[in-house]
Amino acid sequence: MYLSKLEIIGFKSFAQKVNLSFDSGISAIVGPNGCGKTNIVDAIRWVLGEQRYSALRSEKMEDVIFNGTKSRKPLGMAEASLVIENNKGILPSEYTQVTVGRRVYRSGESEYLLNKVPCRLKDILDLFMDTGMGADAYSVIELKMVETILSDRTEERRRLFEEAA
Amino acid sequence: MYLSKLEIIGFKSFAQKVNLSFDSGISAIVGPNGCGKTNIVDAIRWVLGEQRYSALRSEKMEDVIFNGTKSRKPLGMAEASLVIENNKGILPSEYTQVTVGRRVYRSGESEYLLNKVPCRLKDILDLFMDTGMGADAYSVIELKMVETILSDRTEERRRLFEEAA
Amino acid sequence: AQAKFLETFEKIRQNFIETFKSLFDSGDECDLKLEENVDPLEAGIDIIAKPRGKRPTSIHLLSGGEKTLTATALLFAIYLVKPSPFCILDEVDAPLDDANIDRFTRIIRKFADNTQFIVVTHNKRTMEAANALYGVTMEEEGVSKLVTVRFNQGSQVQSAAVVSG
Amino acid sequence: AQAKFLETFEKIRQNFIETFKSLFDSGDECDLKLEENVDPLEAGIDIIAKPRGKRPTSIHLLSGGEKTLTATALLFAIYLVKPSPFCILDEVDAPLDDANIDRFTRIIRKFADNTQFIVVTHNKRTMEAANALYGVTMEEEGVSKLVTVRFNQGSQVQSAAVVSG
Ligand SMILES: Nc1ncnc2c1ncn2[C@@H]1O[C@H](COP(=O)(O)OP(=O)(O)OP(=O)(O)O)[C@@H](O)[C@H]1O
Ligand SMILES: Nc1ncnc2c1ncn2[C@@H]1O[C@H](COP(=O)(O)OP(=O)(O)OP(=O)(O)O)[C@@H](O)[C@H]1O
Ligand SMILES: [Mg+2]
Ligand SMILES: [Mg+2]
Repeated sequence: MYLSKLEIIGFKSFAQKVNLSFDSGISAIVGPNGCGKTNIVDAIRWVLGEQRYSALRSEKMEDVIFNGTKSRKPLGMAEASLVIENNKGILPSEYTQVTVGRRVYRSGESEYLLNKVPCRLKDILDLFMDTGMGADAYSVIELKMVETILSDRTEERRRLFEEAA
Repeated sequence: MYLSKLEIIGFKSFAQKVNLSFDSGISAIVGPNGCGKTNIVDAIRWVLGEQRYSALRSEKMEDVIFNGTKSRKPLGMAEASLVIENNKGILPSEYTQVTVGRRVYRSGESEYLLNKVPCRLKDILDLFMDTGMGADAYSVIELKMVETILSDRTEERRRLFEEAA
Repeated sequence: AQAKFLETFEKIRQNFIETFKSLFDSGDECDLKLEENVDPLEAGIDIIAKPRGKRPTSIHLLSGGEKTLTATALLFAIYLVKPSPFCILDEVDAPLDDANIDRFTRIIRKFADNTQFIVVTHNKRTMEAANALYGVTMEEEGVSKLVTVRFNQGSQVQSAAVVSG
Repeated sequence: AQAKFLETFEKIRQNFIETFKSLFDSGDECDLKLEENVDPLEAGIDIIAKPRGKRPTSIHLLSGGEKTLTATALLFAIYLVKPSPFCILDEVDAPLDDANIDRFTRIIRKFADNTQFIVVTHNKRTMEAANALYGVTMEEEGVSKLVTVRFNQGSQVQSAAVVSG
């Protein structure tokens, strides 16, 4: 099972639609500081159902919508969609490809889609239960976690262990 | 005014005596992970009177004494001495060169030296008062401070501002 | 709940010891200990890491790079208990020197048979370990777009010259 | 005490604006604001940073590299109020890309007339900006020593080959 295609539009710095096609090997995302690499990581977590806005460096839901520049107006909606190859049949679905989508509007309204059909957030979270792929899994490792796991604050470290249990 | 010579022995990973001669320009300290670069920075802070062991990544005073390896026994004392060029007469001293020294023993006993003459810690701290060179000044900037100054914890950021006032 | 936690803890501990030895040397010691005489559901978790013959009394005495590698081994160890089909690493290689980058990429390649890796990086050596590179840039201020990444001198990444594509 | 703090705060604010513009672009905006309607001795300090036409609603939306550069500008700004004759930077360049490393070294060279810099780094470009390099290594496990640093290809640091000296 692997992520094969990510489409982002209106999410953070992606004012224009961007399409990434991944293969199942090792992919490297590169570019200068501030160009949008971590925003791509945020988009993947977001579309998989991440609900904690702090994990996306945001304070509120609408922070993830493109908020404009000197020459562009802010947008009204953020959208991301992720295609997952279900080649090992791990996902509880007959499809060999599963597409997960998410939209959020300035009004705060959210939409979730499974294979282009509107669904509830619960349906997306249920799909990934037991695959280790939930948004709060260890799938994303960043330098800040290195600090946290080494910190002397016992609760932080324990929490990471308990989430794996 | 600049630091011209640093001698370290028995301090952290410096089981053998090491001598560094700096000039007044830009010096770069390089080498692999874990080889002792930050330990050199710790030695400079320590010899200038740093009393907070946490600032030296230590929990107690004797953590800075070389604690041995598979093939070497721990040492009983750590010592560092720093030569400062007083070429602009900034330090309240008639000498054109001032040497600051510090030793700590496993017993916890400490010695401080000014131009090789034993003195009190207070004498060293007084020497640097108003030169901006006290151990708690901004003379050392590390990545951890980047985290602190950007953190939302208002007291952390305020504390840094107040120390400068 | 206690049994489940202890079982998971033991798995993490075994994974940690194995991963640590791949990232450091097979001769290096490490361990994970639960605080004794305390209810396992409340106990603190101690990380013991002794790279290359050193005998640090706590992980805080380790260098920046050594801490990152130790934490990475532990985060991978937790990850392996319930492995996700994909793993995203965001610039965890920043504090590592060349030799450690090679160990880091070696362990990723070892896991890559069962796990899709997406690595955000500024490091040329990490880029060389990838199957595919995705360049991100902001040609127009504040707007991210994808670009083709070219390298100088054949397939070796001398400097990733990011060009419009 | 309040007058002193406000006076220092204003100095830091001016230094910050100037340093930020040198590290980013002269067209970029930034500011430092005291929380309003609160006793200045208790007020929180807000950092506003808008690099390159972006309009982040808070510094938390900035990228890793942008945050580091902003924090570095602020730490320098505080430092300049009571400048020490020397300044030690420990791997603050780790999150920066090539272009930002050049800006970082440019600002250091600008301050180097009045300040001795000691920079710990793994970065080749930062090394190229230095007048002198000090190599540290651990030939014997756990014991630090100094070595001569040689470069390939004349004076350009292609790869700092650290050899015994
Ligand atoms: N809602 C938004 N609208 C527009 N731009 C945004 C929004 N949220 C974040 N950004 C911008 O995206 C940029 C951050 O991008 P990102 O964190 O992906 O950088 P990066 O490529 O990871 O860089 P680094 O190498 O420094 O970590 C910031 O400059 C920020 O201002
Ligand atoms: N009292 C001590 N006795 C012996 N070794 C010590 C002592 N204190 C620290 N060390 C060792 O010194 C090493 C750390 O060195 P240091 O922090 O200077 O590394 P560094 O060169 O800054 O590396 P990095 O590039 O990873 O930051 C650790 O491996 C630690 O075990
Ligand atoms: Mg980033
Ligand atoms: Mg270090």
